[in-house]
Amino acid sequence: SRKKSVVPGPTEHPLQYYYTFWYSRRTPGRPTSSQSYEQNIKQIGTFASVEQFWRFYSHMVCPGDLSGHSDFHLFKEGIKPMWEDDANKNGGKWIIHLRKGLASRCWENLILAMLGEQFMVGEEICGAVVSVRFQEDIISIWNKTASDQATTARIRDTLRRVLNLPPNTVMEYKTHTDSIKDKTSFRNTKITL
Amino acid sequence: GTRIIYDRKFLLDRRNSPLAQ
Repeated sequence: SRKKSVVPGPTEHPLQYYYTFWYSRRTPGRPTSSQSYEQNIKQIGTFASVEQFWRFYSHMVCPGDLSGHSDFHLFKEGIKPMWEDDANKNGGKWIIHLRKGLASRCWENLILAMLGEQFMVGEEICGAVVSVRFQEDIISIWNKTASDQATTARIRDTLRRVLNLPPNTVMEYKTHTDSIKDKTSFRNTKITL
Repeated sequence: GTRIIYDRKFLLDRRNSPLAQ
C-alpha cells in the first residue's frame, strides 16, 4: 500500500495520478552502472494536484537553462526512473532529439499532456524525461509494455499533436531491454517518421 | 472509472492561481 505523503487540497484540481519530480546530473566520462545511476538521482518532490505541480515547476530551472549532462524526470509516484523498475522492465520509450533551444517548450508541453491524461493509453504511461546534453537535448516518454504496438503508436501520434514539432524531427522507439543490453539510453537505429 | 483529463490551456490557466504560489 502506497504511503500518501501528499493529497490534493480541498479546492485544488486533483490529477489522475500522483507524480514525483527527480533530477540527475552526471560527470561526463564516468561509467554508469545502475547502482551509480541510482546514487546520482535525487527526488525533488511529489504532487497530487494541478496547483501543487505548478508550485514545484515554477521554482525549477528550465531545461534550456541547465548546463552539462543533466536530466529532469517526472514519473508516477512509486515508479523509479530506471529501466529495472518493475513498472518499466517490460517497457520502452519514445525518444525525440531536439536541437538546442527547443527543450524548455517541448518539455512543458510533454509533461502537461502527461499530467492532463492526453495520451489515452490507460495505465501505460510511466513517466517522462528531458535530457540536456552538449550538442542537443532529448525528451522521452516511457510506457509499460514495449510489445503493445497499438499503445506505442497512440503515444507517438499524441506526441506529434501536443509537441508541434518541426517536420524533420526524428522519433525513435527503444525498449529498455535494448537499453540494458547496449548500456545506453539513446543511440540506436533511428526510424524516421 | 472516470479519468481526470485536462487540456493544456486549463492547466496553464491554473498556473497563476493563488493556490499554485
